[in-house]
Amino acid sequence: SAEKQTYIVHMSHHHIPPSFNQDHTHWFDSSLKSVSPSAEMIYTYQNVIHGFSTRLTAQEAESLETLPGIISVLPELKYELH
Amino acid sequence: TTRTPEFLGLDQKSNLFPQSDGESDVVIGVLDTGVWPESKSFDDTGMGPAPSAWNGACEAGTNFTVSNCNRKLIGARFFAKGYEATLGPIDETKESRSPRDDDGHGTHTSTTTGGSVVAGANLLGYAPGSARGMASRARIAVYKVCWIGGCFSSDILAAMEKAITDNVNVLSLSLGGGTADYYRDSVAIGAFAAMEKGILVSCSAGNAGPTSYSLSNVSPWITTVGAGTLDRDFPAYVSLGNGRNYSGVSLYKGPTLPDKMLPFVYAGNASNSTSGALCMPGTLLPDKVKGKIVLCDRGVNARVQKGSVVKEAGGVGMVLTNTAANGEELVADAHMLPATTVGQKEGDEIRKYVISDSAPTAGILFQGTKLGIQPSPVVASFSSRGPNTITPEILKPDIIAPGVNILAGWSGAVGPTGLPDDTRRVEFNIISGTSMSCPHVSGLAALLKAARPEWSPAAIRSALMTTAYTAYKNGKIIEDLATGKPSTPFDHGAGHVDPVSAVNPGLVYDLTADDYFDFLCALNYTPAQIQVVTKRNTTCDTTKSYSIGNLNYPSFAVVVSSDSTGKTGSTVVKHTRTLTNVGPASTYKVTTFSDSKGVQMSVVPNTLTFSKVNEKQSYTVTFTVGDMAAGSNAFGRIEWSDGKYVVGSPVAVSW
Repeated sequence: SAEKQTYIVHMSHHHIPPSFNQDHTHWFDSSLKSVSPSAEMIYTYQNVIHGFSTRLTAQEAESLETLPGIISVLPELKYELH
Repeated sequence: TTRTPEFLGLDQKSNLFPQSDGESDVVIGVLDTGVWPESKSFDDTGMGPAPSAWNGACEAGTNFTVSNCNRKLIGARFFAKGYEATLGPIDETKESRSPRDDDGHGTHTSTTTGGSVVAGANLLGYAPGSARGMASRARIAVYKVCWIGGCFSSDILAAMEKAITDNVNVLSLSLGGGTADYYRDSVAIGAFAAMEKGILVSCSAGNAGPTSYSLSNVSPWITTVGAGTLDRDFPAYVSLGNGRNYSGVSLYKGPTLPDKMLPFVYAGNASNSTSGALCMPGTLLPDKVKGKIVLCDRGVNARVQKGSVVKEAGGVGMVLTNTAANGEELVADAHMLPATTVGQKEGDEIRKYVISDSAPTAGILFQGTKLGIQPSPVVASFSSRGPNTITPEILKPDIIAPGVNILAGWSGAVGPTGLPDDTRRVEFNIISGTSMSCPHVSGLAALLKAARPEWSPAAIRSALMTTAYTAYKNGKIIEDLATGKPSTPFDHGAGHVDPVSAVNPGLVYDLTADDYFDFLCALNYTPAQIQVVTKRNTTCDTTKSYSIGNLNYPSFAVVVSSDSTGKTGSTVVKHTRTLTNVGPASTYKVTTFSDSKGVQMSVVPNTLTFSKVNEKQSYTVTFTVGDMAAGSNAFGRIEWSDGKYVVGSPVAVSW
């Protein structure tokens, strides 16, 4: 359970707390650090999704999903060339 | 590519796309394994500066500098952070941490979409001609998201994020994952955002055919492309000691076999392994194959690897036979020893001979490139098939395009077989897959975008679908290679792409992001799922009745559940559609066709009159469907015609 995997974290653009002054990246990071102080964001996204990707344990992912403004935390998928 | 421009009628392009002077303003983004910028297909002679709206960049990295880009290849980026987060730092001895293509696949697909004209192109002399992309004057931007270990969705999302802000007009993705629901599928999610920005996203349907329900990339806002053959082949006959000859295909070029019959052995009888017939590494006994031609069965390991295994064990040639999984599909390979691939039926007969004869012999006769092969196109066996696993009420694939034995640009880092011991280097290679048919449609979409800049992605896709053909000139339906019988809309979608007609379709089925939002409501998506896909905070209108069947899609799929039988033992389903006029004022009449008496269609109104461009008219189709055994399918068509334009839609009914 301590093993980490990559997750895609979808945040609700409209639920950013006022205290972040619309600084979405800061909000993403503080949400992440609240469940895993050492976790880093791999990418942040604004157009394709509203959120970021990061590596978490399953338990950290579950905790993150309960935070306000988090829509879903989905495991990364691997695609193959056709 | 060579031959596909002629096969698609693009060689007449000069008078068909006169409007597409804007072609050089269209940018095609390709998410793949990167690019080999030295390919002649990226020659930018005569091209003006990149379009003013272009925001992209050329990222430097290992073996790649910003000077590798030019006015054809105007963008090159790479995304490895997701891949490295999972698999660790990229091994730079094996692959370049840069946009450089070490695999070949990305160069092949990007040059297929928009490669410049290159005279005298060929692979070892095969498929010679002037190679050119579908939109040979469009610009290309590559986004490297696939590495040796695969293509990770966090990288794919980052690339799509960048492609949107870079301002590409078309996105081409020859990759797929399992059949995750739209809100779990990063390609589907990224494609929704791209579609909202007016970007057409074209994806490969997958190579898991001919099994049903085997499609990838089935979102309705994605153009899903299956694969068909060309009228070109590379025959290489097998002659046996019993006087019989069997046709096969091969791209082998090199020292020919001696001009006599050679000893012939079945790999299954030249191995200590139970799977010896597959010619897997280390399974052939040299003393049993030395100096002989070896019969290998397809399956498990790569076709070209089998040839390498035979060569290593001392064999002088290989006959590779299809099994039931591939039937009569003949995909040609640039084997490293004299080799040919034969269909399942032929292979079974050859196997019988080589096992039963006391001193079996064989020879292989290479015939080079043959054109005018008929029937063509046929649906490739490997092309994934419907119905749509996620939403059976949306008919997929949308369309088929050339995907078998396609010549296009290749990487200089790897040989034509891609095998480590293949030290040959080629400028063009011939490979097969829906990976090859997808970029054909991406490039054709770019051509249409240039000719019709005001069209939405849905309108472009509609034009490609309603003008696609499902029958040969003799009236016979396009054949399915897997069955030898006529293919169905679950195999060919709306049919084979016909760009010459697509530029003037008469009417289109248009769709907006709001329509797709309503579609997700019809799926009963939760607000969270809808927000993941659409990034919208709005919820479905509880006072509205949403229906999947009313998504204004250019095709129809009706799913009859056994509990919906009405009093008369029949089910009534209504679908409404809206047509937008993109041609001259005219009056269209509808005709319907069903291949089953159990399916009746009535259309109200049955005449639509348009007096100006962009005028919209709606109609409702009532399907009255009798009882059939579960798992049955029936097919048909709904066509609107004014005598000049035909706006055709396939119909599929499933029980």
